[in-house]
Amino acid sequence: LFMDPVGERSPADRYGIFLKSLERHALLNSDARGSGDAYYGINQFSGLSPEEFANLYLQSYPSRSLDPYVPSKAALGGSA
Amino acid sequence: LPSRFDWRDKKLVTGVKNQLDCGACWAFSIVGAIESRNAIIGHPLEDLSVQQVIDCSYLDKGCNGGSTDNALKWLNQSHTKLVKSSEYPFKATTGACHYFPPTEFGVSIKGYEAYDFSDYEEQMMNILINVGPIAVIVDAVSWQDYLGGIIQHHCSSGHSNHAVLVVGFDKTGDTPYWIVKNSWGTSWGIDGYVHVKMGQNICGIADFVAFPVM
Repeated sequence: LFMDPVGERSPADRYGIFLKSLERHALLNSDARGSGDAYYGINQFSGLSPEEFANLYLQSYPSRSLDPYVPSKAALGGSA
Repeated sequence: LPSRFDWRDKKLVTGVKNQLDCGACWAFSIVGAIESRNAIIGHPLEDLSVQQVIDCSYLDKGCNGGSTDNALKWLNQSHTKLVKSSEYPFKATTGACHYFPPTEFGVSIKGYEAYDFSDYEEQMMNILINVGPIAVIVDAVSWQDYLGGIIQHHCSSGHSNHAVLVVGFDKTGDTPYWIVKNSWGTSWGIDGYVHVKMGQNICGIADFVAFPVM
């Protein structure tokens, strides 16, 4: 499944991306400090480069026209 | 506030979806919030049409991306009634907007609210409990490799790129965390869910919070 998730690349390229994913998992896991910390490893996205992953799955953005309401500290104090 | 709260315990959250190669997390997130809110106010829990939002929300770009607040703005302005998912199924591609007669079953919203709770995650807990699951936009770059546990590193605020749905929280353990429903299928993460540490705006989870008023 992870060897050719979106086509466009040769098996050798895709395997290279997979190996880089393994390096990334090791780096991410090296910061785990205790029980309950997140852990990372092979899943359905391991054959995608970070760029491919972002182009496919990270496509939401806050609206530029929106000015999100920020609650005031005074109001928060009152409700607490 | 309780130390643990999860809308799934009340059977008011629909199943995890899979957006496949369609970049419409924003639509899955908003439709999930509407499904739950509609059930919380007394209607049956129904899978509503994500494809309808993808095809029809002209403020967004379908499978090429969008924003949760634009989707809510469109739903509010157009008074669109979301039909059942079975009536307008997900196709993982952007298509032509399909219109339904006014007599057709559908769920509409009366308004929406959006907040920046980056310094006020306690308020976010309040909203979650009193209103329902809430749509948020997070930095999900490191989520590519996530298998389980509580995300507390390698995730920044201020770089929002992925919309998800917060359905609960758990503060009973050493590390309190938000319970977050994703749209990458049940084989990803913890049966399709991810846990994100509470209290430090990890992944920017409190930067852009939005929910429908119904």
